Amino acid sequence: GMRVDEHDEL
Amino acid sequence: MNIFRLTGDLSHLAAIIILLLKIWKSRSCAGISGKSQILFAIVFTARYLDLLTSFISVYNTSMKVIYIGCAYATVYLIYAKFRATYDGNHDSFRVEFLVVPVGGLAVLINHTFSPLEILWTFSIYLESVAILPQLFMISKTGEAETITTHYLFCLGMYRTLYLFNWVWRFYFEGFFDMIAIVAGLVQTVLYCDFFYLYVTKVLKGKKLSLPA
Repeated sequence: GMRVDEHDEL
Repeated sequence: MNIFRLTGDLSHLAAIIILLLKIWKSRSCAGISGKSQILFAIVFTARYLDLLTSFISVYNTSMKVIYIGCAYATVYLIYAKFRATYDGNHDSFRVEFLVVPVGGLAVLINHTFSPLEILWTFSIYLESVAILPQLFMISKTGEAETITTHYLFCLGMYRTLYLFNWVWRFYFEGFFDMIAIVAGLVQTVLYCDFFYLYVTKVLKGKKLSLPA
């Protein structure tokens, strides 16, 4: 799932 | 990082630079939707606020800074420097019909109900539809300069490549972000009609013009 507050994409 | 993500980012960068160069070299923003460009500036601003809160990599930070800088430079060229060439009459898409529902959706459907996260979600949703004023403008005038179609192709390819990136990341990293995936699919679908015209017309050396 999504790791919140870790958006590593642009 | 995988090849789809890297080529996606580079395609995005190419799109942004093609547009800037087109406007700069021709000293004109004819045929370009200023509204779409304002929406992209809002998208980058809302999404990259994390520049202030978290560090991921030099690559990540540099690209974000370049994207934001270019987005504002483009808006400046259209609305200030080359304003006289801006075709406002044909840029008549009502952006509030995009921004308001997208804002509401971001508040309702997000990963975490926090200001930064909602702004990130808003930017993802808004990006998926931000090109609509530009596509609307082309459908209204019935044509687009070839350089503008190259811009649109690169911009559309970027999210298409990201779709492959997400498939890759799901299989090899177990990573998936449903909000980005669904919005990315919507974004890519919006370009399908244009992709078809690009391949059947522009790549065969013809100008993109729509039947009256």
